[in-house]
Amino acid sequence: SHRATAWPAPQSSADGLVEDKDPQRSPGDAATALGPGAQDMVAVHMFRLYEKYSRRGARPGGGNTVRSFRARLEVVDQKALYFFNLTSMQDSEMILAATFHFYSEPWWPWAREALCKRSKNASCRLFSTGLPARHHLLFHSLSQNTATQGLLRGAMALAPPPRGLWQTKDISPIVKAARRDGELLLSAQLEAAKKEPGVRRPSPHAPYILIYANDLAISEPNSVAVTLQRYDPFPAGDPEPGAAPNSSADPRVRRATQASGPLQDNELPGLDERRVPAHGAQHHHEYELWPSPFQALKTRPARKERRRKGQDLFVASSQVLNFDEKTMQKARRK
Amino acid sequence: QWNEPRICSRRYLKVDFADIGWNEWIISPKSFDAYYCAGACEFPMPKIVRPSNHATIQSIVRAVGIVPGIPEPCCIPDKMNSLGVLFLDENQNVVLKVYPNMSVETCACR
Repeated sequence: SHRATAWPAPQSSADGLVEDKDPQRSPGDAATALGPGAQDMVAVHMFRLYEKYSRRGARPGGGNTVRSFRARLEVVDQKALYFFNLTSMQDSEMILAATFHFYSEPWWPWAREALCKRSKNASCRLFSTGLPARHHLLFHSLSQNTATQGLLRGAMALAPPPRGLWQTKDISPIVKAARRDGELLLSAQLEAAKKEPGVRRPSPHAPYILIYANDLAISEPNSVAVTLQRYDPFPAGDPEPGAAPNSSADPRVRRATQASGPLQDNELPGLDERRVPAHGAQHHHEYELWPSPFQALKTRPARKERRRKGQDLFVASSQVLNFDEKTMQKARRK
Repeated sequence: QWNEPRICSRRYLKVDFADIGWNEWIISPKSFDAYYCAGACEFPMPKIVRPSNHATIQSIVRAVGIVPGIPEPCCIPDKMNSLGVLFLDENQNVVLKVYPNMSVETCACR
């Protein structure tokens, strides 16, 4: 089992907590952008790691990936168990370190006194005010679909803190061993060394796990698409089951301007592709049969005249493309 | 864009994750300056486009016309920067990944 040693977790994970006097202080808008649970400690901690990297380029834990895992609380046999589903880790992610973060209520009498005063609960004072009970942190790992309690992976004795604060334990060996055995469901249980009446009330601050890893595939071409492209930008048919929840209600603002007016084709005016009536074998030049305003070649008017005429022509038949004589001659020849 | 230099150089491009539909799961950043490379790698190439030796040779061969159909070298990113992205994975857990080669620092002819 593990002695309650000061965990040698990566410096970055300690900074975010130890210096954090008020763990619930939100770091601003980005953490609130997380949606439900925006104020939970794991979001605050992850955003701090992100800020540290963005400002100083400090690689979190020396790797290129940090995954956080929120706890799912279940009461099994009168015991509060926190479950962590580690299956979202990718095979290419080599674990550098793993840390378990949990909030410890204060255990000293005066702190307890303050707590009881705040909670105005008569039975609160019934607890022995002697030495604080020692606690153990037990970790079990189990594969996805087994009902057993799983394999005991580690136990740590917890020295009770002088006041309520977030604590961090290095659980790297536990997580690495569980992953090696393919057991990616971890349970954590806070157990009192000596029996306490009733179920210990789970802390209002849910514990969480951080795994610092080096993603060996992140330098592959297009690695950003592997984790961030959740659906094909041009879905053919219905989106895949894993597509973004409401990819159909596309929130993006269309920027394309509408095509102005009907599309002009490039056909020469009056020389449209009408069928030549089927008769006699002799080959007629098709354009002789087409009624066309351009058939009788006009003499070239003077430049001034032409410009005016050109404008008139343009004004008169602005919806039809107009070509100069040279182009028309070429077209007729063709 | 119209008064951009003809020569191979870095051009400004800001990418907003909302425009590519990734903003639902990307927490931060919401957008970033990605830049891109564009412009000519014509003979003779000035030092500023930092041609590789191969690009210099290819450019000469093309200019001399020894072999028909040889294109001019391409203007591509040379030095690039990483970007840290904070996002939610499929289990709605928060993940931080530092992706390499996400924005252009310098361009060159290759």
